[in-house]
Amino acid sequence: SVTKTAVAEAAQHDKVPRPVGFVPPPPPCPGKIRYFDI
Amino acid sequence: VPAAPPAPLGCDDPESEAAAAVAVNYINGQSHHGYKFTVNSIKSIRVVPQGPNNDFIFLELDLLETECPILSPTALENCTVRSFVDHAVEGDCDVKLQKVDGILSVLGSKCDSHADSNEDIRRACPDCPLLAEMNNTDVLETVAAALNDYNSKTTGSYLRLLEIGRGKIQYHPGYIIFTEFAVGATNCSAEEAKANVGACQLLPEDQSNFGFCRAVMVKRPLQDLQVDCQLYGHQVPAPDIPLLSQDTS
Repeated sequence: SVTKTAVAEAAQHDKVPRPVGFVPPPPPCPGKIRYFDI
Repeated sequence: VPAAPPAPLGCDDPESEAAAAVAVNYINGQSHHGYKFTVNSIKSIRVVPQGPNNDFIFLELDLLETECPILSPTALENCTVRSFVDHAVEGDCDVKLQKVDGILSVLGSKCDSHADSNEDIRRACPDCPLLAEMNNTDVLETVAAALNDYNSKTTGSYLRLLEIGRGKIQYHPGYIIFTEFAVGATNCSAEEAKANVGACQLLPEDQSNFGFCRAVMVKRPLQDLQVDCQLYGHQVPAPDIPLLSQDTS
């Protein structure tokens, strides 16, 4: 039960408020698929 | 205090795209068979600094086959990417580049290509023709018949087969063979070749002496053969007739 509490608290700390209109950056790789994926 | 290392490049960053463009041009330039490839996606990029203004760049690329034969003079930017239902072929390449003072050069590349699975094509298009083996009897027969047909009708150079690019077979409705093949012009006219085809030699390896043909043979329900050849800068061999002749008839 101690572990569960610690995890829950850590999760709360991760919830940093995002500014309004914030768009997360795309993952750096792999890049966009230009045509189609096979 | 050493400067902080630069942020890693993203796969869609302009610098990555520039490296991918140099890499794909190098790959196409090294190839003498099949079709030109174009970049579908940059899968990974890693920059390893070697010194001031000197980096190694390791690229992993996902390429797609275009419809432009490798011998075609068409610029890659103008080549159509072969569609998924045309049984697309993908290339996976690892490329090592060097960037010195902003100038990119390729040090080496390793590629592997494979066609999409028949099952994938079937799912998207149940009746679409599927890629056949290059040594498929029907494909070979179609190419031979098509080239004979073209040579029997042309007034230009006698063409010889350089390589088969693709063969596809459609089973329903009808039995149809689709082929694409590269040809080379010879020093004979088609008429001269009738007399002694063995004497006809391919012209020097100049792009203008190459061409590309598409042929479709319908075997069922009714037999039919259609051939279309495009020569890159068609050259007709000079006739064996002097330009100035005493003969006034």
